[in-house]
Amino acid sequence: LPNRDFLEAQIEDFVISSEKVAHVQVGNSAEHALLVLTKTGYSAIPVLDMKYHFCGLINAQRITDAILGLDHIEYERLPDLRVEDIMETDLPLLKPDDRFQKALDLLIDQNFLCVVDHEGMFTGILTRRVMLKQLKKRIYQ
Amino acid sequence: LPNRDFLEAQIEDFVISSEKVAHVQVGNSAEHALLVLTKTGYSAIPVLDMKYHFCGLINAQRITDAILGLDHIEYERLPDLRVEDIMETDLPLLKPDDRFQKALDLLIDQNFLCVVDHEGMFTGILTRRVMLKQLKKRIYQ
Ligand SMILES: Nc1ncnc2c1ncn2[C@@H]1O[C@@H]2COP(=O)(O)O[C@H]3[C@@H](O)[C@H](n4cnc5c(N)ncnc54)O[C@@H]3COP(=O)(O)O[C@H]2[C@H]1O
Ligand SMILES: Nc1ncnc2c1ncn2[C@@H]1O[C@@H]2COP(=O)(O)O[C@H]3[C@@H](O)[C@H](n4cnc5c(N)ncnc54)O[C@@H]3COP(=O)(O)O[C@H]2[C@H]1O
Repeated sequence: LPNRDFLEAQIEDFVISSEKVAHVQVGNSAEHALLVLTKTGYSAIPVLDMKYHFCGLINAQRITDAILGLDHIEYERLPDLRVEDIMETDLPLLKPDDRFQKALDLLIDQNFLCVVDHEGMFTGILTRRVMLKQLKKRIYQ
Repeated sequence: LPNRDFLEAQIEDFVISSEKVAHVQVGNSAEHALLVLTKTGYSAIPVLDMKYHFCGLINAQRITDAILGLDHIEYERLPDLRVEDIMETDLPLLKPDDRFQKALDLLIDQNFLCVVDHEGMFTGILTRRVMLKQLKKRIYQ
């Protein structure tokens, strides 16, 4: 079956490279992260340090959840909140030499995966969109 | 190729039915929608009317974007905002008798698709997760 071979292919050619990926710095405020999320329209984006090491993911729900009072959102607390206090860190990552098979398994439960090299440098993301386009192509072969 | 037959299958068995889908009402305030998005953790959810007709989608970015001032977020305007003023309405929908082929094409650009019957009633959603799981299964047949 032609389909199975592509699962052995490396992900490298399909990764959206880091300079095309919107991100925030680990030292940024939560308000700055909310502005970047709003302006780009992405539901989640990576958090990096000054040297481009991967630190975690941030989305609007985690920011709002952190300032949630009993029945309303306490916005006055937003300026005190830092990205590093609320980012998600326990998540599956890919390495640049990983294969499609592993990416497919992990993308079942994630909108996208961050690709991080052996020194912890962020090299880009692999998205469900790219995976779905490749799977559709293979179904027709 | 066994794979192609499944593209002719109807989506019906794979739809997450409406009672399992978090949603908000078209008459709700934007603040209520933000609370539901935060508490469920979903990045976007459907907007329905009182009779369960589909009206649109809402996410945190559209809410924050609507109250974005020049360089900060004007939260005091949140209580005046209604869901129907900011929801997204121009989006592709599925009908209950649509086939997998059409769902696959549309899921390339959407995290999930709302399923709406010929009377406009919301019957559920088809997600990228379900599609990816089915595609993975077919690749191995
Ligand atoms: N500006 C845009 N132009 C065209 N289509 C757009 C778009 N923004 C979103 N979409 C479409 O909506 C899907 C969901 O976007 P979301 O922001 O929830 O979720 C996104 C976002 O959280 C992240 N992402 C994608 N591209 C990114 C980038 N350049 N920088 C940062 N994060 C990105 O990966 C997730 C999955 O992306 P994926 O492409 O599979 O799926 C995307 C894509 O199909
Ligand atoms: N509580 C939870 N338990 C387990 N896994 C979870 C989860 N919340 C999110 N996920 C995982 O994260 C993916 C992205 O969720 P997101 O909220 O951005 O995007 C979601 C959300 O906007 C919407 N969605 C999914 N299930 C929903 C539900 N029961 N009610 C309302 N909206 C739902 O469909 C989008 C795509 O869902 P999909 O399942 O393909 O993909 C989900 C799923 O794989």
